[in-house]
Amino acid sequence: GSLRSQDPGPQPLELKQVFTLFQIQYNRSYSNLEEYARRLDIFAHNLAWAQKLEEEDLGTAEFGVTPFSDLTEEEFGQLYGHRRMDGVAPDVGREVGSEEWGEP
Amino acid sequence: VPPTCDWRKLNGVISSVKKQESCNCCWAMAAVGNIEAQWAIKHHQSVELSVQELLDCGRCGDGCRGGFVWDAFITVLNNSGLASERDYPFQGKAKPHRCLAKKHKKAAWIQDFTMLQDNEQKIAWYLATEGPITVTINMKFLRQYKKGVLQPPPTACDPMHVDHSVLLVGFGKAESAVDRRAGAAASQPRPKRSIPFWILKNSWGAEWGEKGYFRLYRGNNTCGITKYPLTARVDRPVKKRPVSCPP
Repeated sequence: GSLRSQDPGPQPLELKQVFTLFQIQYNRSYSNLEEYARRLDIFAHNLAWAQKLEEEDLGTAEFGVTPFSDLTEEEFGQLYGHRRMDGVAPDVGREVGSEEWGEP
Repeated sequence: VPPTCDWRKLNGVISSVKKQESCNCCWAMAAVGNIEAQWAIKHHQSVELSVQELLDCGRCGDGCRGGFVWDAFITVLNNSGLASERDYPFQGKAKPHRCLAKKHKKAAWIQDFTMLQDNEQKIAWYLATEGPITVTINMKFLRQYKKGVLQPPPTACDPMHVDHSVLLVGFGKAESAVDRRAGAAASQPRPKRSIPFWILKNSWGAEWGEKGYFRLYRGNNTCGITKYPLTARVDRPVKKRPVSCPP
């Protein structure tokens, strides 16, 4: 659930436990201990960032653990990013197909 | 403009939430979602169309490296239609040199495509009276989004830097007792605040967000939602009465 709704407890879940839940939920596994430690670190960073986003959001949005919580910003951008579309839209003036209407 | 609109509630209009996997094809999934919805509304026939055909047959080469919604529509126009998802299924990677468009029957086709004015009232009107529209937004706040109405601080989500295409499928208002605006004292009793929002279909799978959807604040061009509102036209042009300009 959202970070905000995490009631104090007795104690909030340990980061590793939350990470283990993430791994189970999104079927993640890591090839070695070093990779595991690196992903855990990224996960912690992303959780902290999510908490900041939630504090700053002016609406009702909740942020937290998602399928991308073990990815860095760069990795996520490469996987799901998009060509930059700001600036001038490329020229689309090109002859388009046949002029008949209706059936193909 | 009606107070609320949600095309998901009309059976057969909005197809299941797709998942890009490791392919940058949000532009193709948004365009296909738009054509599916427009076709179902105008022809009363539910279809699921091929994203893979757009990835393989687009004029910009490898569709998994990103693309533009208008190119998707041009590809559909050039191919005189689009195959069904069943005939030409999604594979998560593009084969730009193996376009199989000619091998499959066309399950739907479009007459034209258009870009709407960058005005949220007009976009809402078109959405409510014609059907879902593709939009392209700044996706900065989506990665860690879980639920609720996204309303980033106005300067935090650059409306000029749009990098993710999604499908606009509805709008509404949410009541919120939480007031996170600057200066709002937590201890003071708060009147309920009505938050207008857009409903958007993403292409990151159903486990992300609100079952694959997310809601974005409506009214101040949040994250650049009015920059490229594009939609295909699937119905025949209605014969217009001739007009003549006064001499």
